[in-house]
Amino acid sequence: MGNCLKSPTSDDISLLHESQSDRASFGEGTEPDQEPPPPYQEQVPVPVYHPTPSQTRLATQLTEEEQIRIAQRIGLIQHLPKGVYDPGRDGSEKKIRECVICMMDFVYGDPIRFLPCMHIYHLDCIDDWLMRSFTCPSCMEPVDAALLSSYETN
Amino acid sequence: PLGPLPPGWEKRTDSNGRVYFVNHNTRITQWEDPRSQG
Repeated sequence: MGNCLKSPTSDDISLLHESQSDRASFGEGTEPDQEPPPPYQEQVPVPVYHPTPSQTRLATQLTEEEQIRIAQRIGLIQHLPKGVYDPGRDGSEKKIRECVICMMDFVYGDPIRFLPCMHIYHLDCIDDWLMRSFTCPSCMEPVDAALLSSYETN
Repeated sequence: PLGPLPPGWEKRTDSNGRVYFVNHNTRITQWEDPRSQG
């Protein structure tokens, strides 16, 4: 009948202690009970950027000016509010059920980002989109110029 | 200081800026720093 009901052996207990002591000795910036680390990849994928919506360039091929513009764009995106999808709340999540970028339904707990026009998208989906075009995919409204000027004066 | 990584290990950062470690021999990845595992 197998030994699924076997009592914990000393090995099991030591394993338990071992995993706890592992947690105490973590490298910087890692959270113990997070999802598994990224899968193994021979080479670190070189980030690809889009100086203009129609152009695709390796990070290593960007001009200095493009690098500055992209860094500014990343800075602006980080300024946009983000949250977690919760259909129960009264916010815009109540109405919007699907991320129009990936066409997938929002699921409770999904990381989302709000645009000034209050349209919401999956965080990863909209961040990718905004790197190419700094407008709302739904209403095409440019991301609030106020956001731009407040970022540049800081 | 922890000193150099053991042979075959590489330190990487994921898209969220979290540090993880890659072993090219066993092709595994882990959050824990191999140098602190004794």
